[in-house]
Amino acid sequence: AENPRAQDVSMGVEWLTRYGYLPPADPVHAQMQSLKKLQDAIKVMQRFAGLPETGQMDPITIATMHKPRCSLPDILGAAGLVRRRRR
Amino acid sequence: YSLSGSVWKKRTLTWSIQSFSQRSQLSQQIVRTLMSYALAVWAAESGLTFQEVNSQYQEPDIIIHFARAYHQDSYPFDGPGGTLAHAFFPGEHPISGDTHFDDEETWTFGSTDGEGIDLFAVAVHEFGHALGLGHSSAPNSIMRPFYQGPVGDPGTYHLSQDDRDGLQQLYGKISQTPNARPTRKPLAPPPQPPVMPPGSPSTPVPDRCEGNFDAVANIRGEIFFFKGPWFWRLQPSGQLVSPRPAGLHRFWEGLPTHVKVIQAAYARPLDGRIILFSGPQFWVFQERQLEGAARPLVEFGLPPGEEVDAVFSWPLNGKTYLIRGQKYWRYDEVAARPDPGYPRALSLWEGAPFAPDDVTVSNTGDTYFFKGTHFWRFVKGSVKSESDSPQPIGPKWLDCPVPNTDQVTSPPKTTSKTQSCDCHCELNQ
Repeated sequence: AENPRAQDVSMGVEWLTRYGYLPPADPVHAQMQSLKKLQDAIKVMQRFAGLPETGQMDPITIATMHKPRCSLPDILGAAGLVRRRRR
Repeated sequence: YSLSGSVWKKRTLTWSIQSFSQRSQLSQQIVRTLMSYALAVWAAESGLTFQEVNSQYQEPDIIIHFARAYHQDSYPFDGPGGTLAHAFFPGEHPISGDTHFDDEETWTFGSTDGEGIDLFAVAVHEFGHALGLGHSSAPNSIMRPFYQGPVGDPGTYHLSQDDRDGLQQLYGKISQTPNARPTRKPLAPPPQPPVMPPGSPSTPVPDRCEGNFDAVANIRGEIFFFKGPWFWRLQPSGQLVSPRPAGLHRFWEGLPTHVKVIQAAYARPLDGRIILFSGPQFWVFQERQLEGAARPLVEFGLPPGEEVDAVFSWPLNGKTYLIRGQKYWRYDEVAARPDPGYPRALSLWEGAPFAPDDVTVSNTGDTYFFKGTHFWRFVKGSVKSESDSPQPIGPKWLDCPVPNTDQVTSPPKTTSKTQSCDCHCELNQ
């Protein structure tokens, strides 16, 4: 498959983090996701979206990330967002 | 399906629309009716009741807003497309259960040209969150995170099996009541209750408030109550994961189907393995998965063919106690062998019931004996039951009402309690 654009990868990682597929960025240490972790996260996202589980940031996966959706994380806990209930 | 971990403790929930869409073609009346129908979808499968109230006089459980951009909840909307809506899980906070729709979407109902976003479909999804469901990856689930278009007539729409399973895991299923249907004039004939297949979550389940559990165990801070092929889970917070029990074989993967009753259970402190006992055998689980085959109880030092009533690990000495009738054995986990000199008389535990249903140690270190509808408490490290023992299990552990005095059964016979004595205490006892 054609390599995705850097902007798409960047957007994808941000998207996967926002919806709980990847752990949130560590505020203290710069960290880099391993390729395996990223591919696993993409596969799980693809399962939720009903896409072939390739683990690749392919065009259909990128397009799906732009689809309308509910803003709660798909994977609870990792994002730690939805448990905040402050008005 | 996935569960958020929170659930409403009441069965009647109030709702109100606090702000309507400013730009939608849908009238306020249509929006109210669609919300009513979207809630009724969930009510029809759970027995929950939804009551629309005037928020001027009463704080509703579910407050519905149409809002745009930043709207004071840390999850700003983003204009047309992208984020459509969100809802907050059940809880005690004022915002719990509240459901917000992005007012910059083009909300539609019954649109056949594919234009706009179907409000009913999104509302059903969001109310699933407001009731405690997370997102699902099941193909037909309304709880899939992506918008998948209109779902058809609100009057005939019903949840997929995956959604029903998740909902009924949270709230159980009871017979449909008239209140479960919308009180407004229907847009279409109301949905018929679906025919449930055998073995579905609608199968009759035992009443947890009747006690008489087969086994009780503290597994990683949660107390599991086993009864027949079912079990309930009590979270460390004291809240039931669900009032409806989970199926034994759906959870404990690999447990042979012929095992219908768990007679005792405990979590092995050394390695966290979970041990389930039934008949003269036991099974070892890592997490939910079975490890290896059934093993005989003789490994714990019991005679061949002997069964156990109760098993627990005592934090005071790290040893595992196995009780049968009026006697008990002790097992040394570190040495991986039974301690010599057993069985001994259960009377070591003063005031304990004979042949307890099970024994477990709470997160605070107290030891609890369970039998019938009662429990006996032994404070941390003590082998003498507390003076207020026994007490009914239901109100303390399982969110059950206090039994009427005429319903109270007399507690079973217990080991004798010493008043005062000139005791000689042996170190190994």
